[in-house]
Amino acid sequence: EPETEAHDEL
Amino acid sequence: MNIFRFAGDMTHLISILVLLLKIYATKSCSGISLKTQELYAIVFVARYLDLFTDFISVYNTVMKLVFIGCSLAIVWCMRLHRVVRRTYNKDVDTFRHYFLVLGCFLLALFVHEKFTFQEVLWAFSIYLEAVAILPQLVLLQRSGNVDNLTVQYVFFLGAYRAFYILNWIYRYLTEPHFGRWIASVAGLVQTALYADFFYYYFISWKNNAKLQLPA
Repeated sequence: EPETEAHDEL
Repeated sequence: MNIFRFAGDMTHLISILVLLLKIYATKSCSGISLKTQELYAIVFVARYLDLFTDFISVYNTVMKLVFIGCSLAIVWCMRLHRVVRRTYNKDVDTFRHYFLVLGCFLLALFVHEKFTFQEVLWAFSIYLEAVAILPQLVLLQRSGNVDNLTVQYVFFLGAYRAFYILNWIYRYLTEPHFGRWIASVAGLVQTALYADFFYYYFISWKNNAKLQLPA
């Protein structure tokens, strides 16, 4: 299972 | 960060500043939906809990703090400020926004990227933001006579959404692993809600007339 990306948007 | 994302963030910031300016300069919040403002405050607080866990950039951190601070300040003014709270159109701002909160939370429990506290709250904030403008649009339509700053506020909010969609298209085309389907679909729904408003906005602009929404 791929790691969730950090949410880089506002 | 691409130019569309930056333009989106700036129009979002401008919309909030326009609203604060209106409240500060006219000491009035008439035409502004407290329900929508409360929803935005919930959206920002729920989404930016990651301030404590993830660091993206100074820009992101500062903007998050500004958004949380401004949205709480607006709610505070509309509810508690001695003068401003008397100008609130309570009788026309009757949208039952708690249903939106409940609906979005249930949706987030089932549709999310990962079943963790933070990810569920993040999805919840995305869904809630998509529909948070509804009480404001209903209020605009009901009150008919809308002042210019309120119209500009909604216009800039809509512009922010439009720029974010361009940003996602750009990222999709340029980043190999860009797939933020939850945010993109919710963002499309949110922007569609503004379509009607934009239609009448451009008509009034073309005719150089005051914005009139049909009843």
